[in-house]
Amino acid sequence: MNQKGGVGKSTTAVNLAAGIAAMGRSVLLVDLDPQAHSTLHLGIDQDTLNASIYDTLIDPARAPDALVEARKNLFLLPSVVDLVGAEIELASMPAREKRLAQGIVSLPGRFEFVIIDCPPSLGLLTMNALAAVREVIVPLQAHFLALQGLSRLLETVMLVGRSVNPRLRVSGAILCMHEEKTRHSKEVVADLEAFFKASREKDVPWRGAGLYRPPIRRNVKLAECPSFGQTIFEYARWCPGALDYEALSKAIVTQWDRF
Amino acid sequence: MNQKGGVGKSTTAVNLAAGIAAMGRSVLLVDLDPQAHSTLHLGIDQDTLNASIYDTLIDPARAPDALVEARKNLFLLPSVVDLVGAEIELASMPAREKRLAQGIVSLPGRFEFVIIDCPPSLGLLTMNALAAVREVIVPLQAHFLALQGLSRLLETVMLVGRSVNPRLRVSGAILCMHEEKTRHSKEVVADLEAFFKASREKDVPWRGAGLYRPPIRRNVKLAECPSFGQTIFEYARWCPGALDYEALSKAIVTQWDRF
Ligand SMILES: Nc1ncnc2c1ncn2[C@@H]1O[C@H](COP(=O)(O)OP(=O)(O)OP(=O)(O)O)[C@@H](O)[C@H]1O
Ligand SMILES: Nc1ncnc2c1ncn2[C@@H]1O[C@H](COP(=O)(O)OP(=O)(O)OP(=O)(O)O)[C@@H](O)[C@H]1O
Ligand SMILES: [Mg+2]
Ligand SMILES: [Mg+2]
Repeated sequence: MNQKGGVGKSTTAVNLAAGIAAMGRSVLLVDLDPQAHSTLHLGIDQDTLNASIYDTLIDPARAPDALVEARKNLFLLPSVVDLVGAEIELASMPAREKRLAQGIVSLPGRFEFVIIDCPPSLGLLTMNALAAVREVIVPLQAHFLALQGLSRLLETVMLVGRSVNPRLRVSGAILCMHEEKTRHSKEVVADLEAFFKASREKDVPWRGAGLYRPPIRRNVKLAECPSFGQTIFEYARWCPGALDYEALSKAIVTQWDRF
Repeated sequence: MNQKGGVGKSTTAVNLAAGIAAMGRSVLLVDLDPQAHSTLHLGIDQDTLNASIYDTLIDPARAPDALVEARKNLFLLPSVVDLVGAEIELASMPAREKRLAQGIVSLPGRFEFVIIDCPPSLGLLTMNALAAVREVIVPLQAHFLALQGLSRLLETVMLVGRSVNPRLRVSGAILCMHEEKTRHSKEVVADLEAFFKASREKDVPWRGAGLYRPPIRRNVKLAECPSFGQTIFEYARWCPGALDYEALSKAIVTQWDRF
């Protein structure tokens, strides 16, 4: 998640989910953004859906109706445009931030990995995601403006950790659209590493977090593949974008298996 | 405005406001995003403010307290983090989408240009912007995902035009972070131009709209200057980013003076 817009959240959610599914692990991808970019990226047509994440939030028992098998081992709870009104509708409901968690639990079968693509805000939709998961991964661009929101994001995780979801922790950040040669991105990366190093011994939800390796390099093929409804692996299997997301998928699965 | 995240809204709002102010015209910049990136970009410290855009929305008569003279000819209604709660607070208030318009009217003196930086969503904050202005300019990146939200954005402008603000129209789109050599961006630009051409004779708020020239090229100096609290003109006066925003400022002022 990251309330900063355009940092690579949807691109990462889809290609990480596809990368992990390709390793034979079962994955649920939840599209919690009214833009429905993860749904679009996988080539799922909103008009053909019986139900969506919107129905699931309003009535969690409907999650099984909304579930779509998008690829082998990769299931999706798709988004629709109606979701844009959900935040105001949810605001007056009981257990308003727990509805996604209830929806996921009512799904048949178990998933090894659940990945949630969040909208660029810290509203009720993102709160639902934070209440439902164990770990937060922060996609971000090595730009000054993208770095600015990090402390507010971490504060929000801390607040949710203290109230609704005590097991919540931040496991790390992923550098997206990375241009490692510019001085500006080197400076931002150095700031990030210093920040994570300083928190290593602190009693905070991001204790021990760091930058995932490898960074995802800027690669125009990652911007092209959604227009074909394909993941990067289907579109250009050996391009830098595919290699980076493949290596990242492996790194995340290895880290997870160790817990 | 653009609900798609990270397309260059804040960078454009600040550098356009600075470019027009440098031409001797009086400009009001309104930071309507809880991320407060326009405020940060101009080097304004949120902690030193008497009042902010948040106070103005809750009580429009407070707008004069919130007004800051950021540069010569350039005034700012700054944002603060509290703004993130405003949408839920505003939801139950009377004339909830007209509060910004009321705030601007209560400011002393007149501004020739009012530029509003919106958050990446179509919620009540963006509605307040749409109710207060005559023209919408859409910053966007020539990427497939950024193009997807355009029809929904235009629909929203149409709805606001029919209900609260009949004079509202879309005057054009600005290509940001533009990489004119890639095939992908050429295809997206061709799609955009075909779309605008097809709407030229239609009775829609974006009739006669088009792509502003020049596009704003990708230029790392535009990502660096906010970390110094400077506009691109203060930071690197002759870099491609400064030349592009200077030319764009002139194009917009010329178009405006002709109306
Ligand atoms: N590594 C990359 N190289 C090149 N382009 C990329 C890369 N990652 C993402 N993109 C493109 O950059 C844009 C922003 O990425 P994306 O939409 O995934 O970000 P987001 O954080 O989900 O945005 P939002 O805040 O709107 O949800 C998209 O057009 C996407 O195709
Ligand atoms: N022409 C450009 N060249 C290079 N970098 C740019 C350019 N324009 C903007 N940027 C950088 O790209 C990132 C996104 O731009 P910006 O924050 O202005 O977009 P935004 O639409 O306001 O994002 P949000 O949706 O989060 O409000 C920022 O880090 C900014 O510094
Ligand atoms: Mg997204
Ligand atoms: Mg912005």
